[in-house]
Amino acid sequence: RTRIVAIANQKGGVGKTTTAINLSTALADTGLRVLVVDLDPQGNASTGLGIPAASRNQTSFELMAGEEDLASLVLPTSIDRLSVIASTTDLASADLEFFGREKRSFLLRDSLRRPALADLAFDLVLIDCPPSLNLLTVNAMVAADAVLVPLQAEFFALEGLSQLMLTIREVRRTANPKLRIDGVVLTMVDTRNNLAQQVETDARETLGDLVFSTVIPRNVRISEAPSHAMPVLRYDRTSRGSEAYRRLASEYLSRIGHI
Amino acid sequence: RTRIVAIANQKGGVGKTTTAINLSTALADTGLRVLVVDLDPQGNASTGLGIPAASRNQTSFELMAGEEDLASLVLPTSIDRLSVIASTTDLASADLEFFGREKRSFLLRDSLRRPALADLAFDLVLIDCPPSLNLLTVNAMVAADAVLVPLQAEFFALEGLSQLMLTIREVRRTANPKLRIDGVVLTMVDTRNNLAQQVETDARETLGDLVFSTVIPRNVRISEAPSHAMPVLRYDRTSRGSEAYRRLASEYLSRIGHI
Ligand SMILES: Nc1ncnc2c1ncn2[C@@H]1O[C@H](COP(=O)(O)OP(=O)(O)OP(=O)(O)O)[C@@H](O)[C@H]1O
Ligand SMILES: Nc1ncnc2c1ncn2[C@@H]1O[C@H](COP(=O)(O)OP(=O)(O)OP(=O)(O)O)[C@@H](O)[C@H]1O
Ligand SMILES: [Mg+2]
Ligand SMILES: [Mg+2]
Repeated sequence: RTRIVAIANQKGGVGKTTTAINLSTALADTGLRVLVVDLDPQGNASTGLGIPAASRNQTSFELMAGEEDLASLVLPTSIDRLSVIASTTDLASADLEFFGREKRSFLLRDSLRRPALADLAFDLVLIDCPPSLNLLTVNAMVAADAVLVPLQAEFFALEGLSQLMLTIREVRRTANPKLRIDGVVLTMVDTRNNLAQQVETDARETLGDLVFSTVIPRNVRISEAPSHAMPVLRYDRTSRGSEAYRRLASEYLSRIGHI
Repeated sequence: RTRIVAIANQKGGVGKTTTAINLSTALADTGLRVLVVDLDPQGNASTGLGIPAASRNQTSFELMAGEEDLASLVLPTSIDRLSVIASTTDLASADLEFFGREKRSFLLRDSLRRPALADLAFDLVLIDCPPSLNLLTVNAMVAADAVLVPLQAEFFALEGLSQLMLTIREVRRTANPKLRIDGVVLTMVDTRNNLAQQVETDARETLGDLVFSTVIPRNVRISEAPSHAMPVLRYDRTSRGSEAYRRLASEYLSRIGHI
């Protein structure tokens, strides 16, 4: 069975998209068949995986709406075994468009389970969420088996964590009883400054084993890669950023057992 | 007359809250009476200005709803001439709560113009927006005289700019004809790396004079200040971050003329 993971955190700029792009690439490199669903109207994951604007006619908006031939939404990338369902700014109107639908929180869950997608036999689906706890993020959490939480090593990012945990608990109570947390991954950690070390200590004290031992360092090659429309694992394979995401992929696999 | 400015950018983590907190402090330090409206359910501006959770009974949610005695929403801060209307996660349900209201895009505009607030005679109101182009950000743009856009010196941040400009144009066309752009301020600029310089060059080429000449450098003292519940201009007055925000304040005042 396909494992569906929502990469979520309502705090902005914490590394959700960067983790979706690079963790999916690292996992595909281990031999798994991976699908990234870009559920953010900004479309950053689509850009970072090299999907030009002209190829985004059929997107995650159509996936939510459930109308189309779903298999045609799946686009190949330059990475073996890695595909993507792209997004455009059309998705920004999802809250209003789908407001009246009775099962509006289950739209994504139902679409991802339809035979057209199930038959593509992905091992893993990673959903890149927008920076809010709106209908899109709720749909991702209802559809998912688990949530992966990127946590920037900053004070404001730590402040928002309790709200995120409350939302996960609420979704588990009302719509998706099996939703678990695959873990919290510290991002943009600048080992030279005290604040990052303090946030790391705080996070490990409050969240314990939920926090991956792999930490993603701040690394300029990671932020350069999107302008070359590729993951850092292709832009600069030996960079500290690439090494960290490869380590995260292997720690992730050993945490969740087989897929 | 009070000048109302929305600090907006749907890209997450670009420095909206940091700019709201520190620019408002620097402007208050020049002698102006300033109000910060925290319109983000994350409540980071409220935290960064020292408002404890226990004091957030009356918030910007009530401001949007327009019910309460508006003057009671205004809280003092430790900074002379600087007040704040705080926020809590209640605001996250604004999209759904106010969906059915006929003039849902004008709720904030109408509240800010009521005599109870107008009589407080602020020179400037700065609205900290959430990382999306939802009802809250649209309300801020409809209420505002101008938008101030923080732009992180990163590729993904540049990608989102055209969408933000389209939204501003749309609000100007449909609801607020006088809405202008006070400027774009480059944030978290790491002068040691090429990417930041490339983004700055790109931004100045495409946006010209809209881009402030003052640039906010990446400065760890800025990110440490919120954990001490104060602006960097109080946490470390001589830091490069404080100097940059003082320069931004004086450039801002010379750009918009008198207030
Ligand atoms: N480890 C890292 N080192 C350096 N830069 C990074 C790192 N991780 C992410 N970045 C950069 O930081 C910025 C924010 O990251 P990203 O866009 O992935 O966050 P996000 O949580 O998806 O943001 P949003 O909330 O807008 O969706 C991007 O410009 C990205 O290139
Ligand atoms: N110039 C700077 N130097 C170093 N750190 C900074 C700087 N500006 C902001 N930060 C830090 O970067 C993070 C993101 O900034 P901030 O929270 O202000 O962005 P935002 O746009 O308000 O985010 P959101 O989209 O979540 O509302 C914060 O942890 C902040 O402390
Ligand atoms: Mg993102
Ligand atoms: Mg903010």
